Amino acid sequence: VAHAWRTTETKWYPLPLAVGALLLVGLAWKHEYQRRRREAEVTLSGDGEVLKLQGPWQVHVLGALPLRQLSRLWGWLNSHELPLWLRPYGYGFYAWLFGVNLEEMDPADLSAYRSLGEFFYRGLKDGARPIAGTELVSPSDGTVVHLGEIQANRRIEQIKGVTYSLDALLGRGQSSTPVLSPSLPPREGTQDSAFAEINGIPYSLISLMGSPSSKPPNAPHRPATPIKAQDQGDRAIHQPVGEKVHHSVQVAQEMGAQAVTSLGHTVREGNSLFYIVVYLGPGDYHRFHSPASWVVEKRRHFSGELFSVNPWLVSRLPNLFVLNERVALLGKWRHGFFSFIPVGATNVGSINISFDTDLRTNAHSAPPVGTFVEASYSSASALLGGWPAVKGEEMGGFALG
Amino acid sequence: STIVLVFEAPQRWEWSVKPGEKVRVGQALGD
Repeated sequence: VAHAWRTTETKWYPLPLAVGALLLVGLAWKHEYQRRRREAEVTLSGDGEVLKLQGPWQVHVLGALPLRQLSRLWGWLNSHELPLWLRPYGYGFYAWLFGVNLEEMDPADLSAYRSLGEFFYRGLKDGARPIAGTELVSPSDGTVVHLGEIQANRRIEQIKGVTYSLDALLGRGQSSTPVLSPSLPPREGTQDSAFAEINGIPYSLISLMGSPSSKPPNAPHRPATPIKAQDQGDRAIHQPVGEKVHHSVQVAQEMGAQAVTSLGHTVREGNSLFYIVVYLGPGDYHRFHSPASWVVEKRRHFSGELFSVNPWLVSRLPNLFVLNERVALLGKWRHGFFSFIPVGATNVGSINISFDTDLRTNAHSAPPVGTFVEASYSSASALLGGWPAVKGEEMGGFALG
Repeated sequence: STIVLVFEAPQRWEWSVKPGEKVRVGQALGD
């Protein structure tokens, strides 16, 4: 053996591509496995619960995959420009497969979309989605997964009998990193009396805030629903203009443990916390709109996994919405606390917020699971203390990868 | 992808939709 070791000539050959690819996948898997082991004991839940991957064997198989890397690879593949002749066939097949309504999209010409990623993030024609006059409207196309009232234990029901913590979803306490102040575009005048009911600011002042003559540089080229002044004069105004909202800690304590600590607010007397979960399928329009007129005060970006969020997995993987990467927009509306939480998934790992171009989701070097980076929008409006989101206005969307 | 809304509202809040129902942007969810 010693003789052979010394005298045998070494010849080097290039590895076949398949072997090289296998080696790379193996290395990625090892890296992911080690990362998961390190993070396995992270306490994600606000009530001290240690969250671990649990469920049937399919869940563990999914958990072993490098989902974030796969998501970014998927996005990269779908950002490539397709040849002009292929576009109508390719997108037409996608539309047939997932039930996309091609007649309502804008532009209507399929060859105008350079890549599948662009087609996926398509816009809609004006008037395709009328906005209902009721207080809360759907922020997106999709299917209602669950809805209800949050009880005093501050847990949200994922499926029957399986819950996750409200504090884990929205974050509790302060971010471990400094609070960011993203550069926000100048805000157009907002003529919506609902804002007067939020902060008790005279309606006349609200209509003048921002820079009426300037358009946000990163505003979508044409929102699906134009922003218009809304006549909400038929609403009962529950408090006189100019009077500050009184949040009574004592009242909240009497009601039980309902305090919304994520913003330091407490629930008003006679109010409760409610939730609704909307799932967007692959064929759905993937931009989201403001479900009400409200003020976005903070953004919390939670790093996390990118499991699929289809109803099948929702019913099998507890704490799915707390494990996944998400952006929690926190603020207030006329009844008090309001939050809007887009949750990413494997195929749609990128969450865009139209007015916050500093936000980067599904990044290569993500901070540890369970932590969040906080940004304050207080500079958007000195009067309202945040970004005024008008009901029906486009707020952002989900992009492939 | 999924969107979760968590909000405060009067206890007399009434939903206009139910689980499993298809919704579209701008459709009433509750009042």
